[in-house]
Amino acid sequence: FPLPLPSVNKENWNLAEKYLRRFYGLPAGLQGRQRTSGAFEAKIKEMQHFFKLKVTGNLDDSTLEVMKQARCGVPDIGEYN
Amino acid sequence: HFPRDLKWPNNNITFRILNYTPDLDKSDVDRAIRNALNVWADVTPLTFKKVHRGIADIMISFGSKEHGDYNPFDGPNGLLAHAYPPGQGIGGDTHFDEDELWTKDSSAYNLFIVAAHELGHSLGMSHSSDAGALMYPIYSYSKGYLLSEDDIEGIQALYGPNPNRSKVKPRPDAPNKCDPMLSFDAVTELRGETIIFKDRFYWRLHPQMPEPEQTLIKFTWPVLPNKVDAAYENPEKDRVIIFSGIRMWALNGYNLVEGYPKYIHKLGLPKKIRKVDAAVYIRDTGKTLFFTEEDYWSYDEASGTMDSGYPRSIEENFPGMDDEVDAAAYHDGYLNFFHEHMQYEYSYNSRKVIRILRTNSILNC
Repeated sequence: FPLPLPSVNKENWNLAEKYLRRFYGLPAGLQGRQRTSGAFEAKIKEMQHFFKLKVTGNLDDSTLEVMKQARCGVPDIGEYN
Repeated sequence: HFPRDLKWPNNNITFRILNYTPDLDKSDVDRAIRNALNVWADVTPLTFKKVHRGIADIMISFGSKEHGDYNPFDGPNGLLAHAYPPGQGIGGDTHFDEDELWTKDSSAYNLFIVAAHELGHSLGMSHSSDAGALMYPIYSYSKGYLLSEDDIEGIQALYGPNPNRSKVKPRPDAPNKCDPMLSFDAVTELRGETIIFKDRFYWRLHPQMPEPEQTLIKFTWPVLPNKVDAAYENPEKDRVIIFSGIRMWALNGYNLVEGYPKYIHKLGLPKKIRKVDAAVYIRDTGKTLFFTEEDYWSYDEASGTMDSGYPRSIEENFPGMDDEVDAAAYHDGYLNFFHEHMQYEYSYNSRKVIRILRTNSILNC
């Protein structure tokens, strides 16, 4: 499974994890090493595809830059449906 | 749209403002919300009635961190607001993060723009992947008409058009980098990056970024106009000059230089010139070439004066080139001219066009 790029520090990694949990439904908590990492990559790809970034599944600089921008957060609509 | 195309069952929607941000006058908040609702009312049969008590369809409030819906905000920046799609109870409700600084202008987060986006959710619009759409999830400041084709198509698919209004002209979609007919407005270097302007957007090409990044001009430089005619970098002065109509702005890095805009005639161009089509700095000579219609001019950066003997004909002095230029760039003895959907690589030394490519080949297309 993909390893964080050398340029990705822990702070950025945490930011990405928080972002993917909030907006892309990345499951919280550990679910076995391999599965968590696969989900992480899949969610990054989903996010990169939406923002028309290069779809790599890696936490590259352009992906992180988008994650750091101010945005709207649509709440999970499931909770009241 | 949200899953199952959630929408209000009737066209008469009520809203209530539960509390106000201290950042703005109450009347300014009222106006921002009303104007934001009007953005959608203009293109649909929807009407919005303000109520002062009881339950409204759309309940609007300002709150910080955990504010009652188990979807906490995160302090300044990051999350700005959120809204729920149409439905009973919390459905349609719009919450703004009170930890943001809300403004009427571009100095911080503009309440009207954020409200217009959130109220789109309250009506059933989900996020758009079109960077120029109001429903794009990332905040950007812009003036003028907010809705893009994508926004209008989306809302009218739910509620239909406004029967009392003639069709409004939406903002065009963001340009597609791989459109074979793509042309550029302007190209410049900026500290080793290449910046390509097209309509309200620019692409940023960085040697370490695999893909070009498309952003609204207003997102980065709110004071720049929405349309750039020409741009060039003088790396010795660490300045990028941006042209739009008869005005020009200067950037130092990504920051605007004080004292601008200035009139392009300050450069020595005659008053009859109303716009610069393209500009390029030739590092080897210290001259900047300005292209205006079928002619070009030479400007000496060191003395800050126009060279005599100009204007000259583009067609005659750059053999093999078209008679007009949209944008130009210079690299290691080669001038890249962009005109419509073609790019001409011109050797400055051998004075001939050596390659013809598609304009968007620079964007990896």
